[in-house]
Amino acid sequence: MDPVIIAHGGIEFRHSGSSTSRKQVALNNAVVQGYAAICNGKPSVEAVEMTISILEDDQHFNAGYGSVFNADGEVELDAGMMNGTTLKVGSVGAIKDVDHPITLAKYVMELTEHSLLVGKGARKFAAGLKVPKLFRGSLANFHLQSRDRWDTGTPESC
Amino acid sequence: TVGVVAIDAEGRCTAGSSSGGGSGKMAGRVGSSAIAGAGFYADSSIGGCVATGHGESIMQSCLCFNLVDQMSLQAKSGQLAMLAVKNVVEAATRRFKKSVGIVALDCDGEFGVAFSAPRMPWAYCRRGKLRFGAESGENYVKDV
Repeated sequence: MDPVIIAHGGIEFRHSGSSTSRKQVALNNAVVQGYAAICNGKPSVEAVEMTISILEDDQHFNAGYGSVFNADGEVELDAGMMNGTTLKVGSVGAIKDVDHPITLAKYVMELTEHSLLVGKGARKFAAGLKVPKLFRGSLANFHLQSRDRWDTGTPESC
Repeated sequence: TVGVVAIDAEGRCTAGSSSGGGSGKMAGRVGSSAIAGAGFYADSSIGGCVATGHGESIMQSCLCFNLVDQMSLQAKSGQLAMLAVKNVVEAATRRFKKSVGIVALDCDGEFGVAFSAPRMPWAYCRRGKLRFGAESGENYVKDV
């Protein structure tokens, strides 16, 4: 069949002008790169990982380097992946100081019999892999805009 | 949150999601991007989807599993992914009174996009054409 890919960049409650336009451009570019990968024979698992990694590296999105802070002023990330052919799942929850959480999620899916790793166990799992690790707190220090957006009030979801 | 669904030339569907969660969330809170069936789901015989928005509502409604299940039922009646996506987003928004959004592919590569917030940037690529938009009704097309 024809390779196909779709992505979203998260919901927004207001139009933030030029930053919104840059977000659309960045999303389009990431999807085109993911599309090229599957057209060149990469399996969909690799295309999804690659496309999300590009978005995690872009500070316009609330993922990876663009992530918002939690109530303690830290960055904790969630990621998950599902292979629709094997129905295997891999996820990481509230993970810190990992360059690409989606890559770690993929490894949970492919290398373990488990579906979701969190906390110390997830860090230990990451430490045994060739997943780029960051110095403690570097994601929190990376993006000053995240500090500007930091809401220390209790969110509705908690 | 960001999310991607892809189907390769072999018909293998994969869904993935990654998120920093909500600003000011409690430390240790895990959101829907890590929960299969909530923030993402894929079944190559039906299709796949990824969700964004209010994570607790997405988890409480098993939103993505629900959508893939709906797509399975609707495919039998010849309806497209788009209708299933709209129905599921409307139902979740009505029930939980929170904003959510979904992008989906069915196993034929047709897509669905729906969201109950003012904006959700999305992009879809197939047969050398890129479709994209962010606000309700937007569906721009360009060659890639």
